Amino acid sequence: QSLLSENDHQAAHNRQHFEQHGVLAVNLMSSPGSGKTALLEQTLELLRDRLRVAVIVGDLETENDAVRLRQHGVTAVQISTGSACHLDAHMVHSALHEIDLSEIDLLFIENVGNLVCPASFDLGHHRNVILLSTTEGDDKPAKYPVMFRAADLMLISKCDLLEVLDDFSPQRAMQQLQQLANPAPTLQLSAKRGSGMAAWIAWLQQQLDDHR
Amino acid sequence: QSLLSENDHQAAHNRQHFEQHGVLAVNLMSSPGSGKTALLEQTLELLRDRLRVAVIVGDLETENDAVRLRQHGVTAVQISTGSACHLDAHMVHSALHEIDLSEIDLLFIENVGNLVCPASFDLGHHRNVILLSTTEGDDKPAKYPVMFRAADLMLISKCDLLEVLDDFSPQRAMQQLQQLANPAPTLQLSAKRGSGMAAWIAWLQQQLDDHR
Ligand SMILES: Nc1nc2c(ncn2[C@@H]2O[C@H](COP(=O)(O)OP(=O)(O)OP(=O)(O)O)[C@@H](O)[C@H]2O)c(=O)[nH]1
Ligand SMILES: Nc1nc2c(ncn2[C@@H]2O[C@H](COP(=O)(O)OP(=O)(O)OP(=O)(O)O)[C@@H](O)[C@H]2O)c(=O)[nH]1
Ligand SMILES: [Mg+2]
Ligand SMILES: [Mg+2]
Ligand SMILES: [Zn+2]
Ligand SMILES: [Zn+2]
Repeated sequence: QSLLSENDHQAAHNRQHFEQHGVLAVNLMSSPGSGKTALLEQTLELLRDRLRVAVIVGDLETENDAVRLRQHGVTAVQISTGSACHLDAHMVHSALHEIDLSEIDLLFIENVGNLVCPASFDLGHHRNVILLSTTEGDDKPAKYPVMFRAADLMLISKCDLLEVLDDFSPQRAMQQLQQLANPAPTLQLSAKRGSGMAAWIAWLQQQLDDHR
Repeated sequence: QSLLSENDHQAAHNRQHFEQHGVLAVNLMSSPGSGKTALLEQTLELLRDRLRVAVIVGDLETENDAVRLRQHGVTAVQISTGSACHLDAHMVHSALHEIDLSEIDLLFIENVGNLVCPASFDLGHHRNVILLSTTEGDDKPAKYPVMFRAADLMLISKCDLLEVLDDFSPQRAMQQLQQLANPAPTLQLSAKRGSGMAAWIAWLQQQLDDHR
């Protein structure tokens, strides 16, 4: 227990940094390969000239994701976790030293691809956004409840593939989220085709307005 | 460290059970939704009347996977891990009490969908088989090296979708596995279409023969 409470202490400290500059921090979680980075790449293009954004991204190894994100003209700090299966508040805090929070409105934290442990570590952030890709199966909210109970928004990603998949039902996935007694909304989108992205951008803008 | 050594102690005990009955135990790991259960369903059909098989399957919650597997006429024991992101040797040991090892040749252990922690827990098994689905991206071996270094075989699953995906390269995924200094073979298959399944069945038969 003391491991988490130490983390919570650090998370509260991180949150002070965010409040001081009116920054909304969004924690993006999913299975590996659900499309977190692809979504962020499209999001950064759509927010260009609207909101000032930076990204912290966690992976066991490689700078792959940060390199992809920097191509869209933003600060992207890569955290290499080594063998840890999730980001924690200390890791995020040291990454914050590389970001000038007075220069941004919105901070995305792309967590390590994992549908279990990341949900238990407060990073000091304000919203949990969970991606569920159409290729993983619609039973994931029931099978990985710790994560989906923590969702403020569920994004069903890769919806362009629905036309070639025969057994993913967005309704079933949404029903399972509700059965977890989580009233969070669900949006369907495709980062590749751009469908559903306007509703996602509107949700982000709304959260930022509420936060301020 | 004592957590792992206690686990290793229990794993050695589990292995004694397997050796006593000449059973090969295969640990199946992947991201959530990569197709572990679908692969097992097809495998059970192809091994019917050839080998005697049982399955232990781990998930945080639900009996979904065990129910699917039992429809193929085998014993399938569901372990509900609660919030643990991986199976450990103790969980597998208590599940063994529900299986008569003198009646089987091959035991599959379908681990919790997670590309990090399951690789670190010896269950007493003999082979690690890692699934990487074409829909997750071919960069996973480099980004999740702890898991892919532990692979005895990498299976690229859902290969029927390659015709609609524009950026997954099986060669790139295989190169990345080799860059981890892991000489493990790679097989490409589709549980849905049946392609590549014969080579997978042949590999299993070979491992069982070597083991005995
Ligand atoms: N068809 C389709 N494929 C997508 C979409 N979004 C992402 N992908 C594919 O999904 C794979 C993984 O995408 P990433 O953006 O790297 O996923 P990620 O969640 O960031 O992966 P990790 O950071 O490794 O957990 C890649 O092959 C992408 O091309 C989409 O909207 N439609
Ligand atoms: N196109 C295609 N889809 C597949 C294939 N194998 C599995 N799927 C789909 O992938 C999704 C997940 O399959 P599962 O077998 O439940 O995957 P899993 O790895 O057992 O999932 P967890 O146990 O939850 O980690 C389902 O929607 C399946 O229909 C395949 O060979 N081709
Ligand atoms: Mg990514
Ligand atoms: Mg399964
Ligand atoms: Zn973990
Ligand atoms: Zn025993």
